[in-house]
Amino acid sequence: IQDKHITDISVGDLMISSEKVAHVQISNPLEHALLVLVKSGYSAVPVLDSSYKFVGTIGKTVILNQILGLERIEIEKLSDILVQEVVDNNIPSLSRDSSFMEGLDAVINHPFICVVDKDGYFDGILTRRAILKQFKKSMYT
Amino acid sequence: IQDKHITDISVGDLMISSEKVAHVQISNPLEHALLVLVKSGYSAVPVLDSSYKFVGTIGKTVILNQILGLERIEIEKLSDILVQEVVDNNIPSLSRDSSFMEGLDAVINHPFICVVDKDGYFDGILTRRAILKQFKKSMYT
Ligand SMILES: Nc1ncnc2c1ncn2[C@@H]1O[C@@H]2COP(=O)(O)O[C@H]3[C@@H](O)[C@H](n4cnc5c(N)ncnc54)O[C@@H]3COP(=O)(O)O[C@H]2[C@H]1O
Ligand SMILES: Nc1ncnc2c1ncn2[C@@H]1O[C@@H]2COP(=O)(O)O[C@H]3[C@@H](O)[C@H](n4cnc5c(N)ncnc54)O[C@@H]3COP(=O)(O)O[C@H]2[C@H]1O
Repeated sequence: IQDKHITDISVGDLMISSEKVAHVQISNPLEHALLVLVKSGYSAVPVLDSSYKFVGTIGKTVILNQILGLERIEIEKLSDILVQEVVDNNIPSLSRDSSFMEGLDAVINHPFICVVDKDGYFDGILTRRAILKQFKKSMYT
Repeated sequence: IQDKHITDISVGDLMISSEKVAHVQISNPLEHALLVLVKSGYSAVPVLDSSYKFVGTIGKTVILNQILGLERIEIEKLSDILVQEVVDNNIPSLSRDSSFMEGLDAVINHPFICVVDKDGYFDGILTRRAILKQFKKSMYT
């Protein structure tokens, strides 16, 4: 990747592969999802189904919105509500072969984008940080 | 800014000015900080002191880490602990006159950077999104 021109770089060259990505499953209760988010320190993570297909993403804000009631914090809802009920499945995804420009376009409004294969199985994530590091490299050459 | 070359753009050209930035004060309890974060939807926001000087940032993870005990969620701590006790004040800041390259360097490891004037008063924030939009523009010209 060192000597590739920016327009020859693909999303596959820059993504974090799936085994290094923290994620949750749609069947998990919000209690488990919140634990994964707080332990990993991430604002949001990918959501997969039991066959490892990409479904969407879940973040701290949507979970906290479920439990912050008017009068008090309704902690018990964390074990009642499943990820499936609040997952954000309106998230764009890319493939490994997508171009650098498609990756840049996608992260303008999203901190990360999920990468899937042609059958929809989860391959990894493309982060803003990866695009920015590449941008910095291209400014110095 | 339209017709400036990327190396002539300054952080002041790209920042979101302070009146549009959600923030909390160091004297606030974590309960108020969490409310601002959930209502605004942001992962983290700037922390200022009573004279509007920049102190640091606070995010959802550090607040949740305070209340997620081993056995249960210790909600009462939200009103006991102040922002001042958990603020992250190890955050770099820039000035309006800082260059585009200094801005790009700073956001590689931080989703946003605070902009302060020469006396340390809060001027605004530089976000990754602003840098990425400028990057995209520069790729098309
Ligand atoms: N443990 C850690 N060590 C060092 N730096 C850390 C870190 N956690 C967060 N950061 C820094 O903070 C940025 C924003 O993280 P956030 O969790 O809001 O947003 C993250 C998170 O939602 C997701 N993400 C990144 N890496 C992930 C992973 N391994 N597993 C799951 N989600 C990940 O992608 C978003 C953008 O990530 P990006 O790397 O561009 O940007 C990250 C990174 O620069
Ligand atoms: N209400 C909203 N409407 C539309 N898009 C939204 C949004 N809230 C978040 N986003 C999108 O999600 C990205 C990450 O937001 P996050 O809250 O983790 O991280 C944010 C947040 O911590 C902070 N931030 C951004 N704008 C802020 C503001 N007006 N006041 C306080 N903090 C702000 O700077 C970080 C990076 O912001 P950036 O714009 O690069 O990137 C934002 C933006 O692309």
